[in-house]
Amino acid sequence: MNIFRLTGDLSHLAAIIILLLKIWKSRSCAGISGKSQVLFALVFTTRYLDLLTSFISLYNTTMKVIYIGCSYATVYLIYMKLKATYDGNHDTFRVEFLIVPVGGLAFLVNHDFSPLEILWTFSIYLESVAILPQLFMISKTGEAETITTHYLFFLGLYRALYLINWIWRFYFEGFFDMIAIVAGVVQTILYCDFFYLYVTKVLKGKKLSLPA
Amino acid sequence: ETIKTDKDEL
Repeated sequence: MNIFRLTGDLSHLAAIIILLLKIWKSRSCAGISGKSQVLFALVFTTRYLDLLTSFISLYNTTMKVIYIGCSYATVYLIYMKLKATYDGNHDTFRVEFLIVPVGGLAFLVNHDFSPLEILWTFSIYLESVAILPQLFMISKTGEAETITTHYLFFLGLYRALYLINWIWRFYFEGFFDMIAIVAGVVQTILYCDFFYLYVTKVLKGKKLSLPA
Repeated sequence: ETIKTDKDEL
């Protein structure tokens, strides 16, 4: 464990908590893409099946349980409890265009052709594009609530910190996982446009609104 | 050499 990975995990945890609290307190999921949240729940489910097979550390197990619990709670709020506030007309990204290619790629490019490893690879590839429905929805509505932009900032920051963690681990431990690194780079690049808007607008107190 | 330790990352 190094400071970059720990900060990355805490940033990820912050994002997940911010979103869940925002929806719970405002009793509304307006502006939130339910499709992205379903994809994240799928990412955690397929990646953390090893909760049932191996124990790595209390920290590792605790965080995985929190991630899975919060992501399913968020999906539950969006599609069940607060369904009336879900903005389905703007959440129209075709997720099958993500899941099918990612599923195929996981079968073709992986470290080991075993069920757990293929599911882990699928989850790594899926996570790198899971935010697309959310970004697409913001481009369609042309704006995002400020709290939603903070959620996206911490979510994007987490994988960027993981990239530094992988540089650190390669240099100090010789650890190197090409699949996670390439997917992490793609994932972080997808946030660049948003990061620019976040820094130039939200941090200056303006509302994030895209040129309609 | 590049080793693939067990999946210890989240």
